[in-house]
Amino acid sequence: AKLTGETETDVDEGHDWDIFNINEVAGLDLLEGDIDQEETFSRNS
Amino acid sequence: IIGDKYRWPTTIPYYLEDSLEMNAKGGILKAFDQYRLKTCIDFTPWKGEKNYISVYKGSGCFSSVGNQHVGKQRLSIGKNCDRLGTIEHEFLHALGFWHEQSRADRDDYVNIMWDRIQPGKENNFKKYDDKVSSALGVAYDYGSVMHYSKTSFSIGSEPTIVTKIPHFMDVIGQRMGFSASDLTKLNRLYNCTKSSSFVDSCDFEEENICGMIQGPGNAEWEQLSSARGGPQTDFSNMGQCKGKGYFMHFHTASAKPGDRAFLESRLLYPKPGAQCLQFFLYKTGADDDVLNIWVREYDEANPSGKLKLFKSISGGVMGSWELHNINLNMTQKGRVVFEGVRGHSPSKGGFSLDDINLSSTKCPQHVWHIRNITRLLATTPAGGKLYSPRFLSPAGYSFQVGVYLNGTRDSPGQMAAYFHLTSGPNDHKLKWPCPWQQATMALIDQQSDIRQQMNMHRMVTTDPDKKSSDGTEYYWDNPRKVGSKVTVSDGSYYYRGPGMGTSAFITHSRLKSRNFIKGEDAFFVFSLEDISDLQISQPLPRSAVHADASLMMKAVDQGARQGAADNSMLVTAVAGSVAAVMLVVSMVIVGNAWRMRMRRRKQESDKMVIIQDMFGF
Repeated sequence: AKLTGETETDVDEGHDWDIFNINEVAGLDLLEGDIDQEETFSRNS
Repeated sequence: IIGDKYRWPTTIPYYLEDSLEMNAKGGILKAFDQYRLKTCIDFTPWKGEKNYISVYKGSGCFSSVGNQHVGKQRLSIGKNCDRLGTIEHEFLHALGFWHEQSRADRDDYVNIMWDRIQPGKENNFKKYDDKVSSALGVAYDYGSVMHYSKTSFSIGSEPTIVTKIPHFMDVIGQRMGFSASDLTKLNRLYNCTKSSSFVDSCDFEEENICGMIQGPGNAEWEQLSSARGGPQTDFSNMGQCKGKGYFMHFHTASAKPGDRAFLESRLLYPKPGAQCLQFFLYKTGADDDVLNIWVREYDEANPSGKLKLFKSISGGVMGSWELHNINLNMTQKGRVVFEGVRGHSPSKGGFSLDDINLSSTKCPQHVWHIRNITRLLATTPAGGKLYSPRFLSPAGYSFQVGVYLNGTRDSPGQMAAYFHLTSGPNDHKLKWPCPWQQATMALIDQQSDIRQQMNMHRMVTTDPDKKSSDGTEYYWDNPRKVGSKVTVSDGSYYYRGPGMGTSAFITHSRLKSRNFIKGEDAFFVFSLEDISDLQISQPLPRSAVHADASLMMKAVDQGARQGAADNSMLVTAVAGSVAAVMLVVSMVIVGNAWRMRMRRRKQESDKMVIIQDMFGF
């Protein structure tokens, strides 16, 4: 646990995250993965 | 999305909510700079406009499509959403863009593999017909930052989207930044005729050399495609296009000591304030040849212009194209002037200039030129780390960046990049642990025109409260305390602190695309900026403060009125109670009096004494 010049923090934790993966992990189920749907253009899913 | 009601004004009010991570706040401001550079869209802090975009840290990255006219329209930049391309993607949604593969004509370009999509997620692959959505006359764009990546909503690792041209399989889903088509569409949708911060670009391919002129020197710059003593080719095309590939050259070898050659830009009208001049320079002359960068500004007092010197370049690296970034500060109309001065030492060549860009933005602070990256990629094993030189930030912090060209042992196949603080000359007077410095690491897409560049950016920010996993040390403390000693080949040494970055900086297939590698070389640019001021809440606009204040006043007023009402009710209740008690007492007294009277009457009648009516009270 001691910090050295070799210590590294990978902010992506080894993944090449895309928007859809991030939202999936967060448990979001948005339209097309990342669209916050407003009533004005809601679609029949 | 079709419909003028979904458009924002070209200057969009924004509010950065306190919930945002510091790195995300800095990243959002960088994304705004990209919009300003490449489109006419600008962003301004919310000053009370009716509709605005409020950015917060939700549980992911998401946005509505277009202006919803809901007043405060929220857009989430959550954990892991702080990549520049991701932020640009979400704001493109807010500006009115759907995903690229939901276009009406998408089946002409991609196959959707329905059997590989997670059950219940099929609705995410719907198309919008051309009554709802318009492609604005732009061809299907595999390179759009709005395209899904190939395994989106996949059951396993098999692609759910297969491009009809196989070459584009690894192109779709890029999150580097705007593609050329993204920009065309955005500029068409918002009727942009010019960008907010771009000023000029020149690759010297045309004979008019972008309107540049020879100044009042005794020597001249020439437009060449190769020069005696080098370079053999220009930088824009690297000699790959026959009949093209020009640059500007001042041949100091054929000039006399002290001779000067001026190359002046056309008249420019940048926004007052900071500008960044970027260009590639190839030096083959003498060490004491000098290239001066001036600005000639015109005003009423100086109708023929007044020169201000911004940088003198001499010595340094010879025999290769080098990227230079020079901060200017033009306050009025003017010209950028390149003055070549012949030194006294023998020269075999001169100065060559190519791919000049000027924009109203701050320059990146440092350039790292990785020579022959093609060979390094072929010879470096996974886990082999290449470190940049050490650089100093404006605040005085020393840092370097380490890259795993072929990835780490755990995740090979993509380049990883980590930022490290290092010991430096100012450490004794700096704050430790290092507070809120945002490091930007950008791999340059070496396109001539800055507006077409799709640079790969990643940012990390030093949090002074971050600790080691056992909680005994501060992560961003002085590298002499939490770092390792590094001995350099000349025997000197320094300390390198722990690193922070990403194992997924760029995949090899993307690294080899576009112009990240040109002439076997790559360029990184780095900045380390103090973003402490973003810790303070964005001020609320006056109207909102007033609205809040009037709401509060109203609440206080209502409270007071309520209080008064409560008081009067209390008074009424007390009065009522007193009255009731008095009534009961009166009744008892009257009753008693009546009973006494009756008794007396009885006694009087018994005694035959008549007593007149008596007042009870």
